[in-house]
Amino acid sequence: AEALKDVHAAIASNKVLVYSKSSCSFCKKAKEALNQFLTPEQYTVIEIDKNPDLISVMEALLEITGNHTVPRVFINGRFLGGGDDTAKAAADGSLKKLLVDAGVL
Amino acid sequence: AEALKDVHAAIASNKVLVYSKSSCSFCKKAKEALNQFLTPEQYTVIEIDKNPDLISVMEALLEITGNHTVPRVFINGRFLGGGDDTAKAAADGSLKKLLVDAGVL
Ligand SMILES: N[C@@H](CCC(=O)N[C@@H](CS)C(=O)NCC(=O)O)C(=O)O
Ligand SMILES: N[C@@H](CCC(=O)N[C@@H](CS)C(=O)NCC(=O)O)C(=O)O
Ligand code: FES
Repeated sequence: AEALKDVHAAIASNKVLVYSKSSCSFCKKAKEALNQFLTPEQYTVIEIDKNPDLISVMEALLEITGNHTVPRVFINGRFLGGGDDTAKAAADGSLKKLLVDAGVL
Repeated sequence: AEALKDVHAAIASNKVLVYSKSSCSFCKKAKEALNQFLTPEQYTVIEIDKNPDLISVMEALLEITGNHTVPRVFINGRFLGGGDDTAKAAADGSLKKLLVDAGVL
């Protein structure tokens, strides 16, 4: 579907990418984890609830990551995880390392 | 509206009541907080995303609690708070006290 191509393109062209829903507190938690290391300009958030093609985007995320939940966080083209994984990575230092390796920090 | 009456009735007739959305991780967090002290039979969860009258239920919750977010937790007819407040209350002992005072524990 069109969405799969767009999602792959977004993952490839954004060093730090978050698929999110604007009303979701777990997505806010992932953004706050990133905010410990980055300014908002240094990462991209795609609020999929604002996308009329929401269902195809979620299908694409399911295909790529094995789940269609939000948030979905990608660093340097690689899938990091959801809200829990991102918060854990922020706390244990692995998120910082990923950002340094990605050349963002 | 009809929903306001129903929400007041639910709050009055359930010692422990959670307004939730089934897909929401923050609501899951509130249920897990309650699960530290109660079995699922001891509290009532209303998944408002399964209610065709969702908008009126959220309007009723806005009127009663000042916000239309989920989760909304009520103990013994009194509004406790959302996911953060419930998790905090579980951790600091105040939730247990409320449940004892309510005669649930
Ligand atoms: N443990 C996952 C939870 C992901 C999850 O359950 N996300 C919810 C929102 S909080 C979701 O996308 N539910 C399905 C939906 O909204 O369609 C994480 O850490 O990200
Ligand atoms: N800090 C609040 C957060 C509540 C919140 O933002 N809830 C979100 C879902 S996680 C919500 O209801 N958003 C509006 C909506 O889904 O319509 C709490 O602890 O409960
Ligand atoms: S929708 Fe509530 S935490 Fe995601």
